[in-house]
Amino acid sequence: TRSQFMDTFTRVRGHFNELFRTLFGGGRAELVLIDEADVLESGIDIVAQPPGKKLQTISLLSGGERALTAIALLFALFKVKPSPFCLLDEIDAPLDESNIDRFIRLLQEFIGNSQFIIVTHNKRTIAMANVMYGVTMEESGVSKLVTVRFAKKTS
Amino acid sequence: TRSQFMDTFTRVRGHFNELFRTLFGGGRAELVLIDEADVLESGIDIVAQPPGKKLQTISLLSGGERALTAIALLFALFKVKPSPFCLLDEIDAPLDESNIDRFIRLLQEFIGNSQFIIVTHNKRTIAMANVMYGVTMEESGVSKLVTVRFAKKTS
Amino acid sequence: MYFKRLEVFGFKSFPEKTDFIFESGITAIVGPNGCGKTNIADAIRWALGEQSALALRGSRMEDIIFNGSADRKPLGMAEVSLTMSNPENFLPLEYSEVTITRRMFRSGESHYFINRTPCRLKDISELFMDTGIGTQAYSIIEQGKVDLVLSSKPDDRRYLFEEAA
Amino acid sequence: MYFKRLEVFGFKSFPEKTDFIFESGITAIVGPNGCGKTNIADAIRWALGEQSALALRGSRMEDIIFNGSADRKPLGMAEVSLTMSNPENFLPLEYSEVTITRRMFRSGESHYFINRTPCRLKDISELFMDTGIGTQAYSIIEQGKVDLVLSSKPDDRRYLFEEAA
Ligand SMILES: Nc1ncnc2c1ncn2[C@@H]1O[C@H](COP(=O)(O)OP(=O)(O)OP(=O)(O)O)[C@@H](O)[C@H]1O
Ligand SMILES: Nc1ncnc2c1ncn2[C@@H]1O[C@H](COP(=O)(O)OP(=O)(O)OP(=O)(O)O)[C@@H](O)[C@H]1O
Ligand SMILES: [Mg+2]
Ligand SMILES: [Mg+2]
Repeated sequence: TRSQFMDTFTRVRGHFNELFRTLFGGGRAELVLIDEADVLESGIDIVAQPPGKKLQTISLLSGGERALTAIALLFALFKVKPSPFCLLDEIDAPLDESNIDRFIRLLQEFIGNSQFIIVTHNKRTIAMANVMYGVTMEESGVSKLVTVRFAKKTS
Repeated sequence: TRSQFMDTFTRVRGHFNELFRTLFGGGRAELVLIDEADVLESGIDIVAQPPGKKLQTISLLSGGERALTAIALLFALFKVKPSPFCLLDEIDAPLDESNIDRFIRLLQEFIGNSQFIIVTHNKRTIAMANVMYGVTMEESGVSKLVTVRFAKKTS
Repeated sequence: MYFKRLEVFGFKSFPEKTDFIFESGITAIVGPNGCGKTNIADAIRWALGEQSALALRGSRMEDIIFNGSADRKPLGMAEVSLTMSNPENFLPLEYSEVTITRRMFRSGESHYFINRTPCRLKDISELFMDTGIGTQAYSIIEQGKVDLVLSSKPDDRRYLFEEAA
Repeated sequence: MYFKRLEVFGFKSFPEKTDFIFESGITAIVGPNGCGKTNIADAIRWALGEQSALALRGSRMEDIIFNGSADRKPLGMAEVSLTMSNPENFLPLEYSEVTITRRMFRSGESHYFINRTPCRLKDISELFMDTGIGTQAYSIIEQGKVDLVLSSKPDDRRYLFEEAA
């Protein structure tokens, strides 16, 4: 229904700007309904301006800036309607170390309500997990699971 | 011309298998002309089988396996017709540490004839460069270049 | 409600019965390229009812059955079970714990189970209908696909908002 | 023949004249997300004659001119010069060193130079015609595009072989 969609859209938009500013340490981001008259069919535009930079089309953003912007949007959707679990497969791949730190710090706000499974090659990301599953292929073509439970995160 | 294309294709195919086996430590890879009767129009299929695994469509390969396979093909083309310079923008992003080592070891075979410019976030890749350009944005929105020349690689 | 366990048997690169226990908080899955990490994500999606072989990186659904290796023959069947808690009957069933099982043979013949009782795929879809589980496109972000929400057309990205509504 | 120097002025995030010296062997370009590394790759491609704004991640060609920042006004022009050695007249010119320059204003008006002598874009394209420089699709691998050669259709990937032939 129209009001249901507008309510959702408005809330996601609010979270998106907020999360963008958290991940980028400033700047601003917007979601724009292309056709405000036809809310139930309108496409949605994304506007993003990293701190200290001029506003331009998102195509000109760097690979890492785009990934971080997408993460802000996905988590904004997640805030409005959480899922009991969330699986992220190597979403930290394009991020530099300081952006990975910001991303994993943001993740802490969400783990109360959802389980997160993160596939990663990055040591910083691994360091903030409660549990680590190592997957190996000692025998070619055959996957095996090894569990490593970190004692530290029991708080 | 038909014979020119077939000669190129055959040589690329040979190098592709060879480079694949170097990067994967075994296995095999093939290039297949879909329509052997119409060499000048035929599409080209890629077949790749990592060591110890069964042959399957390349869609089932992992992200890192696909990147390594693509690298083998691109370098096979490069071997047949080298370019004076080659720019690689974060092609190591999906690779794990041991595959990055294999990739950078392979790179050594090509630097005699071509200059390589590699954009990377990876410490291992950086460690094997002769020169490193650091790009910074101390002033928001303004890129600045800092040169770091490594003394070691003067051989 | 939360996921408790995933059992994988004969699915892609897992010829041996493998148990994956879900923990609260953050679980990291690590390992070298091609070792099977994304295959675990594929197993979860398949258990939740994914019908497209392409979405699971295959060309036919049969591609998700262990196809053999240098030293092992292919298997004839893949089976994945996903066990979840069911507090306050979040899912419309009397059990405090619900296990959904999907099994498929090379012929394409498929069997479905809820708590080990045979059922139809339809029953599993209806079970999850109002929970958002299995359909929320933003709860599984696939490898290399993070950029899609930005590179997709303005019309195409609507569905994410419709799902959150 | 090898590249010697790249001078960037007013191109994308480089409002100040910046010299980039090409070395033999391997040059690593490093820095945080968004600092300008890929913009350097774009500058090289633009200097070599790239005509598609989309290929340079813009929507209009004007997008490649420095558009300002929090503390700086936009510039009115972008200019990139690429200097290369020319041993044994690899390029059909008398010089032992060749510099190609491309300059563009916001109006879209563009100027081209070979060793600081005005010329047409056509002259630059003809200069490189048989060398493979600027056209070899496999000599520049763009960020996130490594997988393309595998995910493209069998017919689409032919062009790589045709370029190598
Ligand atoms: N039906 C099958 N039978 C056997 N092996 C399979 C099957 N389907 C896929 N595989 C194997 O699984 C491997 C890919 O696993 P996966 O995509 O999970 O890797 P990954 O751990 O995510 O690696 P990366 O870090 O590179 O993304 C491939 O090598 C493929 O051969
Ligand atoms: N015309 C322009 N004027 C000013 N800034 C621009 C212009 N075009 C692009 N930029 C800026 O350049 C930045 C992107 O730079 P670039 O793509 O080179 O980053 P990068 O160093 O490759 O980062 P990553 O590691 O994330 O790939 C964007 O933040 C964008 O705002
Ligand atoms: Mg993977
Ligand atoms: Mg980049």
